[in-house]
Amino acid sequence: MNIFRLAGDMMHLFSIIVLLLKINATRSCRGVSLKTQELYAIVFVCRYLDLFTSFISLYNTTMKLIFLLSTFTIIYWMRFHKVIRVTYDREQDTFRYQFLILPCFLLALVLNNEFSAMEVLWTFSIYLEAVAILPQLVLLQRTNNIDNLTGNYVFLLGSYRALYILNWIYRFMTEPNYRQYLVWISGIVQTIVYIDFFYYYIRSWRNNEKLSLPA
Amino acid sequence: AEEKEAKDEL
Repeated sequence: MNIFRLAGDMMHLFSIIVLLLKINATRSCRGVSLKTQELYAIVFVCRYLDLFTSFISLYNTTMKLIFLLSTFTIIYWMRFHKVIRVTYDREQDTFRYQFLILPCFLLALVLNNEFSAMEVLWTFSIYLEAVAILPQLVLLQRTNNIDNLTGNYVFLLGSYRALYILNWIYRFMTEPNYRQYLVWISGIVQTIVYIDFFYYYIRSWRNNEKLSLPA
Repeated sequence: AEEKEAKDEL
């Protein structure tokens, strides 16, 4: 565990805390994409299948449980909570995510480290996470007046994988036989997807103005 | 061990 990996995990944890706070404190999920939350639920389920079979560390298991529970809580709130569900932008959050799920699954069938169910699903989760934020970014472009907490959520979520890239570079240099080409490429693609958002987020922060993404 | 090591990230 190096500082980049820990910082990345903390950014990821903070992004989820910010989102939970935003929805719970404002009793509203306006501007939040349910599609992205559901894609992340698929990512975590497919990635953490070994949650009960292989124990790595208390930290590892705890974080996996937090990610799973928080994502399902958000989905539950957005779908069933009597006050929160009415604030969901159903008409705006229309990204057809089957066009993300299917290609990622097919790619995982073809491009993986081992052709076994667990490994293909794990690889699928790596590819799917790279594009899981797209429905949320599309929704932000359609939502005028993005509230700060939602903007912060996306920024923290994007910065977590960017920090993971530094972690991979560090491990590549210090651990002789550490190779994760598929994860590295997917993580770089994931971070590139955020670059556009990062630019507008940092500019709005510098100019101290409301964040807005061009349509 | 290699396998476990490979999946130590979240």
